[in-house]
Amino acid sequence: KKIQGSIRNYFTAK
Amino acid sequence: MFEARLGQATILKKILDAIKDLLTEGTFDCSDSGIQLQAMDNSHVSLVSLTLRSDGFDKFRCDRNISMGMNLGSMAKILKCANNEDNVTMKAQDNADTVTIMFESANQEKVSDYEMKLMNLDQEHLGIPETEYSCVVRMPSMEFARICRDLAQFSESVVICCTKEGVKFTASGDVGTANIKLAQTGSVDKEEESVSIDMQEPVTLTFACRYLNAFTKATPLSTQVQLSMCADVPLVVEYAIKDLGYIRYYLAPKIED
Repeated sequence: KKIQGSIRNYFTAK
Repeated sequence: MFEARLGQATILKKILDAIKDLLTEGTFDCSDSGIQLQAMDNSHVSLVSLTLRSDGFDKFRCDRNISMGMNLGSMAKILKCANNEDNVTMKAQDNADTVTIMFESANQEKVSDYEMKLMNLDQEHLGIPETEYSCVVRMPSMEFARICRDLAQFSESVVICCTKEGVKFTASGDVGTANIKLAQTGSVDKEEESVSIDMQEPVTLTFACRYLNAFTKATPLSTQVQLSMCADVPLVVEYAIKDLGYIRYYLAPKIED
């Protein structure tokens, strides 16, 4: 089963 | 003082249509290089990045950098009041808490202006790393919209598989499995009808149909759409806005639980 990841996990806060 | 003028309100209407389903509000960061907006949707699954270059405007002046937080529903209401062919000008004083949006008919006989309250949005800006994408697909934007709409009937998710032979979109659900394959086009008369694939390595990724369908609201902005993919990183769906800039949507892939 696939789950939806968050975009935050891929980009860093500036 | 900030002032930006576009020859046709229709472009701004299309831009708003392309973001207002994903975002309820957004900050337009204005500088002498142009206008930028970056915001995540409410569930933090996707990110919208809009860039409008100052040289694409009929007139552009920005003495000091300003950030204008706007309710996009309110802005859409205002833009509804413009005719497509009207000139549109956005104006704000430095440190202002309102922005004025003015529409002028081509013959200057009708001039309307709308003052909208700005919002102080505490929006987090994300740094987007430079990525070498394994596959870059360019295809007609209408075709992409059609595929997303069709496949959403069968599943919440679509698997995009890109190889040098072509790109395949798959949706599996209770009804069964739907596959749509697109091969690279040979020579076509019109560039906007072509499908091209630039592949370094094959990629297979799974994405939520709901977001892909939201991105296709940008279809009226561009005849072509570009999909950039790489294993384990967000998909980039880019619509160029002719002579003005682009809108890019980043979508986190679905991953194994």
